[in-house]
Order: sequence, then C-alpha cells, then structure tokens
Amino acid sequence: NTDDFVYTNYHNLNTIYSFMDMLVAEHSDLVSKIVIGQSYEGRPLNVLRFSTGANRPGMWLDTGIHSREWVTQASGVWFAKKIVTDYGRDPALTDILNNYDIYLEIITNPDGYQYTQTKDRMWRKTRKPNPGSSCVGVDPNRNWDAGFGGAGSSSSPCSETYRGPSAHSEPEVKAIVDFVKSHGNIKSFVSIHSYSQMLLYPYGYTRTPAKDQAELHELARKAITELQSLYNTRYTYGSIITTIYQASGGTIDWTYDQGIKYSYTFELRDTGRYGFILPANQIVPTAEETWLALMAIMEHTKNNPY
Amino acid sequence: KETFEGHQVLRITANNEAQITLLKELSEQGHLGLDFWMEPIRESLPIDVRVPFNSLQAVRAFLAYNHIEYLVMIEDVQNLLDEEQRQMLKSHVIPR
Repeated sequence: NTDDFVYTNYHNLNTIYSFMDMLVAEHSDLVSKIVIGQSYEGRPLNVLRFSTGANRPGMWLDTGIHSREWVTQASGVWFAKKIVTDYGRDPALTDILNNYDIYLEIITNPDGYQYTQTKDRMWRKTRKPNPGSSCVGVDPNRNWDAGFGGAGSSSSPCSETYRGPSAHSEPEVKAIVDFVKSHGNIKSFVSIHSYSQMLLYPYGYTRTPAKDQAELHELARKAITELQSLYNTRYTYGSIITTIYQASGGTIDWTYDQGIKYSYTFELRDTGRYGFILPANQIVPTAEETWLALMAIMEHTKNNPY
Repeated sequence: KETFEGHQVLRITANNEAQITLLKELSEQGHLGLDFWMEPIRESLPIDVRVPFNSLQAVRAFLAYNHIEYLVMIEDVQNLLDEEQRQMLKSHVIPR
C-alpha cells in the first residue's frame, strides 16, 4: 500500500504506475486516474485527478517531461501522497480541493523514463524515431505551439533540443494540449523539471514581457520565499528568457497563451554537485520544499479568480 | 546498455563573452559527444557538460589553452549511477 511505499528511493515505471493504482484504490473518494492518451510506444499517459465535486476549475501539475530528471518524477509521487494525506487535515489544501480539482501527471514522458531505466540513464527526449535520421526523439519542451521553430530550439534530430517536425507532433505533448483544451477551465499550470533551482514564468520565446509579469513575479517571489523557509535552498526566479535562456516552443508559453495566467515551470535541486544523478536521499527534502512553493501558487490561484 | 565509465561532468565558468562564444563553438563539435546539462548562455550562469572519457583530454586542453576556468563536478558518472542502482535494488529487497 502507499503507506509502505519507499518515497526515499527512485522507482521504475511499473512501480510508479502501480503506486498510482494503489493510491486510487485507497482513496477512491478523492482520487481517480484519467488516461489522457498514449505515448509513442503505446504506454498510457496517466493523470491523477484529485477532486471533491463536479464541475470545478482545475490546477495542473506535471513532472518529468525530460525523462532523465528523476528527482522530478520521484517528487511527483511524493506530491500525490501528500495531497491525500493533507486533505481534511491541512486547511489550506482542503480549501483548495473543496473548490478546485488538482491534476497531476507524474510520468509525462513514460517512453523516455523507461529508456533511462533500461538503456541510457541520460536520455532526455521522447522515443519517436525521426524519418531520415538515425537519431531518435524530440525534446517535448520545444514541441509546443508557442514560437515553435524559433531560436532556442534545434531543427536537428540529433540535438538534445530538437523541436520535432511540427508543433504538437509528439503524442505526449498533444495529449496535454487536447486535455487542456477540452477541460477549458484550467487556472494554473506548473510544469516541473530539474535541476538548477529556478522558478520561471513566461516567456521563453520572446523578450516581450507577459502582460501579467508583475503579478507572476511577485507570486514567484512569494513561492520561493516559502520554499527557502524549509532548508534554505537558494532559488532564482524570473521569466525564462531573462533568467535562463531563450527557448522556443516551451510548455508554459503555450499554456499562458491559452489564457492560463498562473503558468510556471520549476527547476528543482541541485545547482551542481550531482546534476541529474541527485542521490535518492534528497528526494523527500526536494519534494517537501517544492510542495511549499506549489501550495503558494495554488493558494494564490484560488484567492485570485479570473 | 549505455554506460558512462570515465565520463566526467565539468562545471565551467566563463569570464567574458569571448569565452562564451568559444564554449558555444565547442558545443557544436559533434564528434566530441558532449552532453551540455547547462548550456553556455551568459557569464552569470554556470555551464555543466558531461564529457565522455575519450574526449576528456581534448576538452581539458581546449579549456586550459583558452584560460577558461572549470572544476570537475562529477569524477566518474558511472560510479554515481552504480550507487543509484544499488540503492534502487536495495529498496526492492526490503520486506515491507
């Protein structure tokens, strides 16, 4: 059961899928599993829906679209357990869930994750072959219809930042696009990566500031203050293009342009000792501190309807 | 299965725009098999790159020749991955 699940360790794909099923079985009044599509290799794209009533607006979280960022998926597992544990106990989360649904996609790139577990621990992209090239996969964080094809993405299939042949060409991306559009009432969207300790908001594809930049910046400051209060982990924050680099076709640029005001992307621990091989004993501290920031964003979303 | 014996991850600190340009040129040398975990963008951001064993000598020589500072962030990537694997296996054999 999910009480005995080892949150302090990394797990393979099947174990995480089983964890999701266990969580649903144990908390069927609160959690359900939605399959929003299939990966290129035919794996289900599972989303956990935490809901206490019908017709609620939604808040979206996804982890691990870049498969080698294992602390991200592991944190997603911890978040799922945290939600069911805190509902009814933590007044802030309870209030959120009494008014909003939370959607959590823990394994956003399952083919890539499986590949990191079995063939190449440093794999980042999807696993769809590219016609005419021996190089496989697309960077799913350059595949969105937001400045698609612009600077900060590559047209070369062999590049780690290959954008793909067209926007939303990757089933892992298209599934989220279809879900967000069909839902029609997602109010916040946080896409979680690692590492480098940053909280970023749009835009990445243009230097034009987002129209809500002042509010997004202030909320980022608040979220990072909360995060740092636990272990004093140092984070930076700002727009993608000014804080890290120009990146076209990114997830949250698309969600923001769809009208989801509270669109953020996270880069979790660490700043440069282990990179993508963060030791498992840092999973829970990473998840704990990140959760504080996620709560700040979700509370702000609830308190500032638009 | 892809292994990473002898691969190192270097953390590079560029001190000026000229060094950034040099590092961008380095990143385009496909034959070196470099995997930039954090790309050369601007001086204020560190650059992390995984360097295969066969390219270590060339990359280190390039950095030294151009007076670009770096430190070894990960001495041997495979050692870390082996430890990670041991930890994962350990969690599977513990009776719950």
